[in-house]
Amino acid sequence: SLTRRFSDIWGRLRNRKITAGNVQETLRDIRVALLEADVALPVVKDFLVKVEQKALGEEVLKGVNPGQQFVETVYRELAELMGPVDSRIPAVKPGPTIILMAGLQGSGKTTTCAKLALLLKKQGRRPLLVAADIQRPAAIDQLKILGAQIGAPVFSEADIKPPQICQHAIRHARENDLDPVILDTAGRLHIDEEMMREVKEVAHLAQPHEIFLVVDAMVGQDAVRSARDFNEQLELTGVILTKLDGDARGGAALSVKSITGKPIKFAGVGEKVEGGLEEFRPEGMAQRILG
Amino acid sequence: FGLREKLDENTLARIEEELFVADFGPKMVEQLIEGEAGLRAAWKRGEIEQQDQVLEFLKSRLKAMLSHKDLSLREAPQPPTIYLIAGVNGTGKTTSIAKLAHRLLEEGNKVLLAAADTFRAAAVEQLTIWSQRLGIGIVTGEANSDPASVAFKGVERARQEGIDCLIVDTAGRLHTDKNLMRELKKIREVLARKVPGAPQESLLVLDGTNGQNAIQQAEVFKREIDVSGIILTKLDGTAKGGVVFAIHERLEIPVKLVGIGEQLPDLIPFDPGQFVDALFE
Ligand SMILES: Nc1nc2c(ncn2[C@@H]2O[C@H](COP(=O)(O)OP(=O)(O)OP(=O)(O)O)[C@@H](O)[C@H]2O)c(=O)[nH]1
Ligand SMILES: Nc1nc2c(ncn2[C@@H]2O[C@H](COP(=O)(O)OP(=O)(O)OP(=O)(O)O)[C@@H](O)[C@H]2O)c(=O)[nH]1
Ligand SMILES: [Mg+2]
Ligand SMILES: [Mg+2]
Repeated sequence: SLTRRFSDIWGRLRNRKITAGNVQETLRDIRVALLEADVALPVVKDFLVKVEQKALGEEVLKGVNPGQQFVETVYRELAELMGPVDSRIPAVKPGPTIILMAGLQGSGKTTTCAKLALLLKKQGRRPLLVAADIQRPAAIDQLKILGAQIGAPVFSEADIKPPQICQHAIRHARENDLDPVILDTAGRLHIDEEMMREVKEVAHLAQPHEIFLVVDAMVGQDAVRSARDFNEQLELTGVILTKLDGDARGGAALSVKSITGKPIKFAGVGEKVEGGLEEFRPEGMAQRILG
Repeated sequence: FGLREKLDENTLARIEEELFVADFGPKMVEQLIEGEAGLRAAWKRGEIEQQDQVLEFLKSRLKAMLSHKDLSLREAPQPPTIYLIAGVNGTGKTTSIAKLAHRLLEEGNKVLLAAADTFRAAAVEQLTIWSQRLGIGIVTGEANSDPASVAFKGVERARQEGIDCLIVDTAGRLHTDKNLMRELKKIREVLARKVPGAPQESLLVLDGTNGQNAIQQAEVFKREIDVSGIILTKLDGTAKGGVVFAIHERLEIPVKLVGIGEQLPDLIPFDPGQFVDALFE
């Protein structure tokens, strides 16, 4: 693990001060660890610069192993970069609060919509799920089944396009005092102009208060490209990282936060809707990324 | 890369970056640049001197790494040929099955699908819609029933109807979930016991946007169901799929098919030459 490696290197150092020279070797180890963890290369570079500045600016505390102190600095810097977290979804007045889920194919949007609805139900809200993915075979069925599992209504309407489905759903929510409205959309490539135009139109008509980018924790270097493009096209308000119950190191968390500046609010931690969504914890994520 | 300019440290650094961004991972990058058969060694030996030679040298090395005896899909000596499809959640298994069925139909085969994902919401409905679009049969089971029993029924019906190829869909599962991996292993055993030599292919569907975790996935799935090939999906995006080199080298699993979109025609045979060229585009 990185901690043990650091202790070995620093154990050999007798200096009281962390110097530019002895920091270099450790930075190389951190670089490898971060790249192994799928943190995007440009993000790794920026991070190493930040950490080097922090480390060189610190006086080694008395009685503390300089290696240990350096590791603490790295963890802290990583956790701080991925935080802070505010996962509250305030009820907007006048309602309803509108939440849009967007992201690449298969990232976990539909399941996450249901998970979020369940979370909000438990907080006393009355969420409405909206089946605005009309192209994936049985996507509407999927959301309806999940909605039935958690006792949340699902809005769908045939023969119209996603932007209009969302408009009608919001009207339906208003008329039936349902809040928030969670809009499930089709998976799409950030380089698919037509599909990006469609989701922008959904956002334009629905005027969401929250726009979440749903990202698979296993995603590699491509995380920065897709996140940057989605962020440029949509006013993202947050990110949800899914499939964290696997063993992917999840460097995408740092990549996405760095490139978009948008907070990661929730973590998908299971296939089941019940218990499958937690508030995102930067400290836990920092440990995981550094291995 | 300057055609006549001399190779220098900066060139190596730029290539290194490109390899990282393509998801090669630090170990593989180290090997390709600093290893015995790497770029730096070739440079020292005088094998490559100009910048334009570097890319050609690297590409030929990469193409050689992907050379594999057989990239075609195995067929059974007599029908039905059985393909088992597995992988982590959301990688594109169900859609890839529809595309594969489409290819096999175009080649004149009679194809049958088995919807052995009995767990996920609307998984059976999803594959059923594809089977209707393809005009082929599908075997299904009760929700939450034993997926192995659906696979079993699939084989029986394939035999009854003189089917050339049976494709078995399974639920997405994390390789870290011991119970689910055991369930998958059981599905494979049921197929093997029912039809000697089956499944002719155990195909792991990997999401092309995955990073280094794809290697762990391949390792565990190989151990549990002896993966015979990979379907690498979503290469129509911007991800390059560089992890396949580590998978190929360490586990000797070949990529056989590539997904390049969400519709039936969007599945192509893996072409190592094209794949390597695309890495640097
Ligand atoms: N293990 C695990 N599986 C998850 C998680 N979130 C979603 N999944 C699974 O991932 C797969 C894809 O989830 P979906 O909700 O269909 O993904 P999607 O983004 O809506 O997919 P598209 O609409 O096709 O783009 C399903 O098998 C889900 O059960 C998670 O946090 N952990
Ligand atoms: N762009 C693109 N999308 C793809 C490709 N293959 C699959 N998809 C999309 O990825 C999403 C997930 O596909 P599925 O076939 O449901 O994936 P799965 O592995 O069966 O998912 P689970 O059964 O939930 O584990 C869908 O939106 C597909 O249309 C591909 O090659 N390119
Ligand atoms: Mg969906
Ligand atoms: Mg599926």
